[in-house]
Amino acid sequence: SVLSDDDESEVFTEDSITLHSYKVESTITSHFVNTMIRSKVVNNAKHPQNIVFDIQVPKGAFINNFTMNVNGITFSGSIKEKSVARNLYSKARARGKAAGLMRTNSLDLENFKAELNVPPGSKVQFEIHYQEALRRKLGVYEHALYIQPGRLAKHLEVDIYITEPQGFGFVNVPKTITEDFAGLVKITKGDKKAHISFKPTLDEQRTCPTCSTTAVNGNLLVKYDVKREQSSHLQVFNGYFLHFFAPDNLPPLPKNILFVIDVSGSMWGLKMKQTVEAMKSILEDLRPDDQFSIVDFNHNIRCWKDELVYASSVEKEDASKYVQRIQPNGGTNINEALLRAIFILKEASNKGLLEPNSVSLIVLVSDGDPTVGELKLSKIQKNVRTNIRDDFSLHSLGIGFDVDYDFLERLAQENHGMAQRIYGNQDTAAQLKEFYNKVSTPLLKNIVVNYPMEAVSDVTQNSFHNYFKGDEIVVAGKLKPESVPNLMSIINANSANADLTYQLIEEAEELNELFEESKHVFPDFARQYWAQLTINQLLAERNLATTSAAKRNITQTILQLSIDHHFVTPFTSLLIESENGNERMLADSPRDPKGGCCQTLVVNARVPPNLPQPTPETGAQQSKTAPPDVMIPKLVDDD
Amino acid sequence: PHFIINLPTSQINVCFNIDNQPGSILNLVSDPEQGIAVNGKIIAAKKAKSGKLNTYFGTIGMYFKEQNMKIEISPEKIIVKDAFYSRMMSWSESISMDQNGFLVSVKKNSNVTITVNENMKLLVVLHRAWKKHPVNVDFLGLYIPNETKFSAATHGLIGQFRIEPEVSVYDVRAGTDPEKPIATMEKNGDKLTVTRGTQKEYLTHPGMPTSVTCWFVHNNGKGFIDGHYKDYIVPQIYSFFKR
Repeated sequence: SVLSDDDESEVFTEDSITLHSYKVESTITSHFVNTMIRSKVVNNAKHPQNIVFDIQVPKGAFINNFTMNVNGITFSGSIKEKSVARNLYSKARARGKAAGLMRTNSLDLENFKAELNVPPGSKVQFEIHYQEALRRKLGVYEHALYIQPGRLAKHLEVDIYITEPQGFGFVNVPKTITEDFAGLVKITKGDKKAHISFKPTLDEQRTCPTCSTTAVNGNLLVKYDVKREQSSHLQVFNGYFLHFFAPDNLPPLPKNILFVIDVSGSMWGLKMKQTVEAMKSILEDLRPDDQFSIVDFNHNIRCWKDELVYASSVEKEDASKYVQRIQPNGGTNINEALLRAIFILKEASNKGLLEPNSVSLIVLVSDGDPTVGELKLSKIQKNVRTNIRDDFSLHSLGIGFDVDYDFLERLAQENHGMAQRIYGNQDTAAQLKEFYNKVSTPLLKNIVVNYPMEAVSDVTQNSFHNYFKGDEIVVAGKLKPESVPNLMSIINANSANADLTYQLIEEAEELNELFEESKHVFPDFARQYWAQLTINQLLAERNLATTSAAKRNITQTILQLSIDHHFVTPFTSLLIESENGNERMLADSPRDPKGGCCQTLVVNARVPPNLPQPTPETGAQQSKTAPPDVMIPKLVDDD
Repeated sequence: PHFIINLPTSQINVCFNIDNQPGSILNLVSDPEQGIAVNGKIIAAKKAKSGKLNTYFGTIGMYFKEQNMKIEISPEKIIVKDAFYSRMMSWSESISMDQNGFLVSVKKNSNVTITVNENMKLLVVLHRAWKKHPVNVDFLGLYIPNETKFSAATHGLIGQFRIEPEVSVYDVRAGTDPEKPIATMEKNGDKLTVTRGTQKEYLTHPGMPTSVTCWFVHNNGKGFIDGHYKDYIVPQIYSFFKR
């Protein structure tokens, strides 16, 4: 990964900055992605200029390295505990040897931006690595790459290599940056390996034949699934195991579902219109053995029916008419609305009206903070937690920008549910419907995955409330060194009116052969997958910890794992420094205090006057960060 | 398909073949009192071998009237249906399903055991052929342990032997094939000529056949089974045998 001048052809640009090459490579191994983005830039001007490396990282991915090479001087990254990294960074800053790095949040992405002031004739190479475990949703794994070189690149190359030991069910590329590039994206697919490549020439990149601007700016999206001949698949590799469980061909469990819909004034307009559209379609999809009701709330709580009713066509039509008549206005009383929903479910359960193997769900749709009744978020969480029963789950959908998504996510996490941000736009109905589809078909409940104690250790979460069609349960762990060559697992679960037991025996190191013959395999996939799962579960556990001592212990574990596995997490920073340690940069994990809006976390520039022009979205937040000397410590250390 | 009937009192095994048209369904067990029917659907090999087209059981159907359970087992899949649900299980994984004392247990690529209230056990064994084999096809074998409790009214090609018939074999003599002596079998007073032979049994060591020595009854078990083999043809995979 060093600079080379193998091609002397010129790309004329107004600012005399040449993008020599832009390479993106994703290696997906058993649904675990290791992505590298490398950019080589030359300042051909006769004066110093700012060079920006600006990329987008999917939320949920962990950055695990960033390196730079400026005129032969290599800056390499190391993961350190936040305060340690900050102290080192501060020292460099005091000597004027700190460079700018910025991470910001947008809706489903994080922006990562490095900005350098580069002397004339200088060459710079940026390289970032991030890793991500793909989550199966509605029967599909999705991998998105955001290709934005920013200017014409002499060499532009995007490669996605996929290796799936189970073999492919299908692979397709529904988004090819723009439709014009569809013909340039090549897909090569074998039984267990696939390669997607995109290598446009300089002329093919141009927005028009005589333009010096690039048309390459957008998503390259790959969707695929693996073959599902077996309900579960155990992969043992390099001392770690991954267990993927995704049974199909099971009859759906009946569900008892309470829709709790925010109809406060802020929902007025497009959001309500789209919510109504989604609800009409959702109601239509309820099955006759499902029971449901609707609670709509502003400052008051209203119910379509005070108890659950079976989803007959008459009831569904009546509910649909009710939803269409809703006129949003007033405040937001989330606390009372949720307690009412819980009460309705509990009443039905106490009266024996719920099917024995049914699944009970509350789906909360809200677009804002509570403004009426209980306002303290922690009190609402506590009220819900103490009232809800362990076999109910609460799922939260946050619509728009003003919603406190962290709060909704905590509510869901604490109560066995999922949370999802819904963007308030023309697509809202489709997003709501998609979320509903994820939970609309419960296939199993009370799933417990067991392994022989003497063979494994450090097993991630192994019991799950529900399994929904199209989803996938993943359990990972370490193999004990003295364990036998075969790993066995037994999965117990309740299906509709029957108990199921799945038994699986997998030979350890069975994957060696496949991986040895594959050039493009990420050899650490099992180890890093395990670490990501463990860290994410610990982060969720930390949210629920009731004592500060417990919280501290979890923090310490996450910190150690982040350092051992080289991940930037909320408790670590990536310190990027030159070989002699004279010059430093810092990358932190951005927080998400209020959801959608972009927030600058670390802004520091060795040459501050040429910061990028604030966009309408980022402007307000960026202005808050000046002067950096005052704001940086507070923002970086705000845990 | 071939049948091996173990007669513990006589301490002999009797075997016979039933050659019938592919697609026809034979009743194997019919217990009207307990409401249990077990049937097998005939499939044929891909082509004839030495002038003979071998036939096998391609689907085994079981109906448990009391529990309202229907099980259809084929080399492709196992389907379990009750009054409300239909579940499909695959041969490619080990899975068991427990539903109110009714246990269906699939052993990966090997067999399915159906246990009902612990006093009835039926085993279906999968025989996989090489996919590109020019002649052989995948087929199934059914094993019913002697301990399985069927009622006195039970009939069917296998079920009729729930009560062991009085069988004796004597006058063993050389046949046309010196390797296979012939003998006289007397069953409940009737006499027939049988040939010494061996058949493969897969119960003891799954996947590894054990040779079972038996007295072979010719002409589709004529004289050993009750009536004619065509009497056992039933219209549906869950039908009961009707006399």
